[in-house]
Amino acid sequence: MNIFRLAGDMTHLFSVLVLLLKIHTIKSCAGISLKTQELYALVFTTRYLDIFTDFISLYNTVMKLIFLGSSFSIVWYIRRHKIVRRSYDKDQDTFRHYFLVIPCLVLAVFINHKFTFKEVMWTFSLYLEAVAILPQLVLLQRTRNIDNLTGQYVFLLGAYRALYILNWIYRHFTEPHYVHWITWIAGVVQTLLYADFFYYYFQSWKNNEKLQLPA
Amino acid sequence: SSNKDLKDEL
Repeated sequence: MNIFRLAGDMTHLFSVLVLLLKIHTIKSCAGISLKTQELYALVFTTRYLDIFTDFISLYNTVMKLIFLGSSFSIVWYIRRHKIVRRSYDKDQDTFRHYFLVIPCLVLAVFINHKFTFKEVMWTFSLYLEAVAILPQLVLLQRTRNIDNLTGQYVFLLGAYRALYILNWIYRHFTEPHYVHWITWIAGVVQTLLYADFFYYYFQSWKNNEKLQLPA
Repeated sequence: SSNKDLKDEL
């Protein structure tokens, strides 16, 4: 465990807690894409299949349970909670899951480290995580403006994977044979996808104006 | 295998 990895995990944890807290306190999910949240629940489910078979550390298991629990709670809130669900904008959040799920599944079947069910599922979760934010970014562009908490949520989500890239670079230089190009490529694609959002987020923050994403 | 070491990440 290095500082980049810990910072990345804490940033990731903070992003899901910010979102869960926002939905829980103001009982609203305005501006939040349910599609993205469902994709994240799928990412964690397919990524953590080994949660009960391979014990790595208490920290690892606890964090996996938190990510699984928070992502499914957020989906539950938006789908089932009698007050929160009213603020869900289903007419705007129309991105089709299968446009992302199917290509990632096909890619994972053909490009993976080992052709076993768990390994293909794990690789699928990497590819899917890289693109899971797209429905959320599309929704932000459609709704034209974005409240601070949602902006912070997306920013933290992007920052966590950028920190993981630093962690991979660090491990590459400190651990022998640490080569995982699939993880690296998926992680870089994911961070680049956020890059344009980062650009507009910083612009709005610097000019102290509401964030407007270009159409 | 080296792949194991990556599974220690989240």
